Amino acid sequence: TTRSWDFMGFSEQVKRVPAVESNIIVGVFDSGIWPESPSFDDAGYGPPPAKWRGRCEVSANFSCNDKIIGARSYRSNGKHLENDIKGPIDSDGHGTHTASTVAGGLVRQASMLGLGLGTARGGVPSARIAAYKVCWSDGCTDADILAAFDDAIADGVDIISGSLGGSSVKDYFNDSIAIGSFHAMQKGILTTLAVGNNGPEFTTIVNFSPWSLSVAASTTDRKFETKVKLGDGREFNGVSVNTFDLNGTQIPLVYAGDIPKAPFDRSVSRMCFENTVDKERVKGKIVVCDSLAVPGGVVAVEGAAGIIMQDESPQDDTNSYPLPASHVGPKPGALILSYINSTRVPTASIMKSRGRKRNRAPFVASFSSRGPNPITPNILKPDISGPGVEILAAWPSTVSPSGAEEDNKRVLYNVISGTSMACPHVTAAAAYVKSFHPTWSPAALKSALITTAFPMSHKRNPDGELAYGAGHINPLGAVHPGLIYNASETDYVKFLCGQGYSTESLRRLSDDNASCSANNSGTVFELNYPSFALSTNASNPISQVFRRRVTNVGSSYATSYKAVIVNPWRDLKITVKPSVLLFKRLGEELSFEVRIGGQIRKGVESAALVWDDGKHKVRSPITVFNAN
Amino acid sequence: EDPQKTYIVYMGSHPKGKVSTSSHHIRFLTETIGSNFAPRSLIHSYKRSFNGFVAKLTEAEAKKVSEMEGVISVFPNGKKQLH
Repeated sequence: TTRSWDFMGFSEQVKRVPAVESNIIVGVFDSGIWPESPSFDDAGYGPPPAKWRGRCEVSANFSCNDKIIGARSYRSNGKHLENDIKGPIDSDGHGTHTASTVAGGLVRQASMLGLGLGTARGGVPSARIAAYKVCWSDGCTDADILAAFDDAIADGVDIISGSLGGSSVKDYFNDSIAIGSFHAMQKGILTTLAVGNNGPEFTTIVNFSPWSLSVAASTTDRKFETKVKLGDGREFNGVSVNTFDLNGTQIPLVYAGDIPKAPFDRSVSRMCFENTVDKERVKGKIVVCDSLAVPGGVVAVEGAAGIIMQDESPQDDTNSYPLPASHVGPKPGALILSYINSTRVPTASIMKSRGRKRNRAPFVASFSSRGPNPITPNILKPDISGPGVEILAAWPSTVSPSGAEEDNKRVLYNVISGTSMACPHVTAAAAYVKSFHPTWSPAALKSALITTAFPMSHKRNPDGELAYGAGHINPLGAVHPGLIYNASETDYVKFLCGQGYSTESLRRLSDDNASCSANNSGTVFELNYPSFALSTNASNPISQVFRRRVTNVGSSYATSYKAVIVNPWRDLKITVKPSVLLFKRLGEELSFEVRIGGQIRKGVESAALVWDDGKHKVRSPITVFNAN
Repeated sequence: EDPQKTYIVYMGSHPKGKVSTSSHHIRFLTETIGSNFAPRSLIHSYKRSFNGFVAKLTEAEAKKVSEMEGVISVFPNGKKQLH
C-alpha cells in the first residue's frame, strides 16, 4: 500500500468525512488479525460506534482496542492443528495483511527490510475493523464461513471483505459465501470478494454472485527486480521479493541438472523437486533450477546459498524465499546455463531486490482468475480489478514472511500478491464511497465503483473484461458517479425466478411473499446490473436487448445525459433507446434499452456505454464473448 | 455402511418475527430422521441473521432433509482457501 493508493490517484490528502468514516465497521473474513501491528494502533480513535453489537474473543494473548473493535474465531469441528493458535490471533499473516490494506492506520517509513519503503495505509484509515477468523492452516470450512456471516450481519458491520473462495463451481445457494453475501445484501451490507488465483484460463472465477462485488488482481506501476550478477560481470534482471543482501559476493554456481541424487537423473533434478538433488553438492552454492519453486519448496536445495529459478512462467507471480532467490526468464536462463557449462569455476551473486517503475501499468495479473461467470454467463464477472501484485502491508512479527518453516526472518510489513490483496483495496474504496453516501445500497456502491473505474487496455489484456471487469478501481471518481444502476432484494429475487428457482425457495430466501409469476420473473438481461455481458456463439448473428434503469445522484438541476457507445471493434452494432435521458430531479429513475446486434469475430469483443452529461461519464462495459 | 458427514442445511431467512433456535432444529431433525437422530449430531445453528444449521448426517439422511419443506439446500461442509 506504500504505492497502490497513490498509483490510483488516491493520495493521503483526499477529501474525507472523518466523523462518518470512523463510524464505518469493516468485517474482514480471513485468518484472524495481529493486534500488535503498528497499523492497528488505536491512538486517536474514539470508542466503538454505538451501532456495534459484536464481541471480542479476549484471551491471554489477544485483546481488541478502539481500532480492532471486534474479533472472533470459528472452528466448528473443535479440532485445532499444531500450526494454529486458538482464538482470533493471526498465525498465518494473511488476515493481518488484508485488514491493514482496508483500514490500517498510517504508518510512515514502513518497508519490508528496506523494500517498498513509504507510508503504509489502509484505504479508510479511520474505519474500524471487526476480524472474523474463519481460515486455519487446513482451510476455511463452509460451516465456519456461514457462522461468521451470521454474526457479522447481526453485529452491525457496514461492509464485508472476503479474500477467500472455493475451488469448484457451485450454484448460488449451495455456496456458503453466496448465501452469506445474499443475507448481507438484504441488510444493506456489501460483500466484496476475491475472484481467485487460478488464471489465466477462462471460467476459473470463484465468487460470482450478482449481489457481491467480485475483484480481480492487477499490477501497480511498481515492481521488484532482483538482479543476478555472474562472475564474468554480466547482469540479468530477474524478479522476486529478495531482502537478502549478499553485498555482491560471488558464490560458486551449480546447475541442479548436473547434481542429481540417485535414483533420479538430470531430467528430474534440474526441476529441483524434493529429494532429487544431491544436497551435499549444493551446500554453500547458488543453485540454478529449471522451474519456479514455491517458498516452501526450496527444501530440495536446503543448505544452498541461493537459488536462481529459470523458466517461462509469468513474471508477475513473485514470492519471497527463505534464501536469496531470483526468477529469470528462459533467455537469461539459457545464458546462465551456457556460462556454467563454459566456465571452470562459475560464480554468481543475487542482489537485494529493488523497486523499479513498471511501464505499461496496470495489467491484470496472470494468476487472477478469469470469467465468464460459470453459472450466469450473461452477468459480467469479475466486476472490477484492484492492485494485487507485490502489495506491502502489515504482517505479524510472529510469522515468517515467506511462510516457509525454515525462514527465520521476521518483519512488520510483508510484500505478497494475490486476488486476496486486490479485494481489500476494493472493499476500502467501497467503504470510502459509503462514507460520503451512508444510505446507498450495496448495488448502488457497486454501480458507483463499476461505472467510474479507470478503463484498462484491451491490447495489454487480451481477455478484456473477462479479466478486469469494468477496469481499475477509481475511489475518488466513485464518490461522484452521476448515475447509479440500483437494485434491491426484490430485483435479485426476480432475477432468481428467471433462473429457475421456485416460488417456495424464494419465499424462504427473502421472506417477502415473492411469487415467480410471469410478471415477476426477470430474465438475466433485465437485472439492473451496471455492466453488459453476452455469451454467444461466434458463428451466430446476435440480437439481444438489455433493459436497465438509472437513478440520478449527480445534479439537483435538470440534467440531460447522452448515450455514447465506445465500440472500437465495429463488429458489433449497439444502439441505445432512448439515446438521451433528461432528469428533472435528484433520485429520479429512468429506463432505457441497449440492443446489441452483429457478430463477433474473435473470442472476446469489448465496447462500452457511456452516459455523458458533460460533467459525469457513467461508463458501463459491454462484452460479447464466444461461449465456446 | 453409510458414514456420517458434516452437512450444511440452509433454510433461508428467519420467518418474520420468529427466530429459529437449536431446539427448533433438533425437533426438525428428529421429525425428519426419526428417533435415531442424536441431538449431539447438530453441530451449530445459525440463528442471528438467517436460518440453517450444521449437522452430521448420513447421505440418506441428508437426502431426506433436502426434501423437507422449508429447506432450500443441503450441501457438504466443504473447504475454501485464502486467495
